[in-house]
Amino acid sequence: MNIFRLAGDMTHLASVLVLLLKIHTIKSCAGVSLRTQELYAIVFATRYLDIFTSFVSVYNTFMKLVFLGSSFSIVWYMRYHKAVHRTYDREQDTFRHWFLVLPCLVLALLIHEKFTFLEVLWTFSLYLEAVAILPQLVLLQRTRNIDNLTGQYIFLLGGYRGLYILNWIYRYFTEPHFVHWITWIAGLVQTLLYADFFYYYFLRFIGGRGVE
Amino acid sequence: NKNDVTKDEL
Repeated sequence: MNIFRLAGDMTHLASVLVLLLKIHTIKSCAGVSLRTQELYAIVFATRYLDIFTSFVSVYNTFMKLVFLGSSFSIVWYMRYHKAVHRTYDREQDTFRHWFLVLPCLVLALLIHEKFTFLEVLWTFSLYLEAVAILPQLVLLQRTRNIDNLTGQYIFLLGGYRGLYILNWIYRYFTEPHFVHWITWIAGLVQTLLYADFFYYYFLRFIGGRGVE
Repeated sequence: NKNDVTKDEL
């Protein structure tokens, strides 16, 4: 574990907590894409299949449970909790996210490190996570103005993988044989997709107003 | 082996 990866995990955790805070306390998911949340639930479900078979550390297992539990409960809240569901913007959140799942699965079947069930699904989760934010970014452009909590959520979610890139650079230079092109390229694409969001976020953040 | 190294990340 290095400071970049710890910062990345904490940033990821913070993004999830900000979203849960917004949904649980003010019972609102305005501006949040249910489709992105559904994709993230699939990402964690296919990435953490080894949670029962390979133990890395208490921290690792605990964080996996947190991400699994939070992503599924956020989907549950947005789908079935009547107060929260009412604030869900169904008409605007129309990105065909299932069209993202199949290409990622095909790509994982073609490009992976090992051709095993767990490894292919794990690779699939990497590809899917790289594009999972697209429905949210599209919704963001349609709803124009979003509240600060949603803006913070997206900022933290985009930032965590950027910190992971620093972690991979650090590990590449400090650990022999630490080369994982698939993870690195997927992580880079994922972070680059946030580029224009970060641009507007900093513009607004510096201006002290909400994110538009 | 190197794959375990990969899987120690979230």
